[in-house]
Amino acid sequence: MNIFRLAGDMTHLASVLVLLLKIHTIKSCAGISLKTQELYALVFATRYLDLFTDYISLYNTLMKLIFLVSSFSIVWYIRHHKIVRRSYDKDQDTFRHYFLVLPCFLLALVINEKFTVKEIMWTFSLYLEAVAILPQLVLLQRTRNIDNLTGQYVFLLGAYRSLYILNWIYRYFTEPHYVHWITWISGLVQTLLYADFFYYYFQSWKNNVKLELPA
Amino acid sequence: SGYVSRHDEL
Repeated sequence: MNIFRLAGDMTHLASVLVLLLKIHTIKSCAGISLKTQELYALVFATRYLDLFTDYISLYNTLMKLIFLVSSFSIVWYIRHHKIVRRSYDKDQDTFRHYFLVLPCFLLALVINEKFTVKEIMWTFSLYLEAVAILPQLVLLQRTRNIDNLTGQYVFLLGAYRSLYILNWIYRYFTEPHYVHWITWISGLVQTLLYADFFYYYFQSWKNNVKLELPA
Repeated sequence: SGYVSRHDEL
């Protein structure tokens, strides 16, 4: 475990907590894409299959549980909570996210490190996570005024993977034979998808104006 | 190397 990875995990945890805070305290999911949340729940469900079979560390197990429970409870909140669901704008959240699932699965069947069920599911979760933010980014472009918590949520979600990239660079130089092209490339693609969001987020922060993405 | 050692990250 290095500082970049710890910072990445903490940033990821912070993004989840910001989202839960928003939904649980102000009972609103305005501007949040249910589809991205569903994709993330699927990402964690397919990536943490080894939760009960392989024990790496208490930290690892604890964080996996937190991400699993939080992602599924966020989906539940937006879908079933009597107050929160009213603030979900399904007419705007129209990205056909099922079209992302199949290509990622097929790609995982073709490009993976080992042709086993666990490995293919893990690789699928990696590809899916790379594109899971797309429905949310599309929704942000449609939502005129993005509230602060939503902006912070997306920023932290993008930042965590950038920190993971630093972690991979660090591990590449410190651990012999540490080479994981699949992880590195999908992590890079994922981070690049946030590039324009980061730009506008930084501009809004620098000029102290409301965050707005061009349509 | 085994699955566990290759997937020690979140």
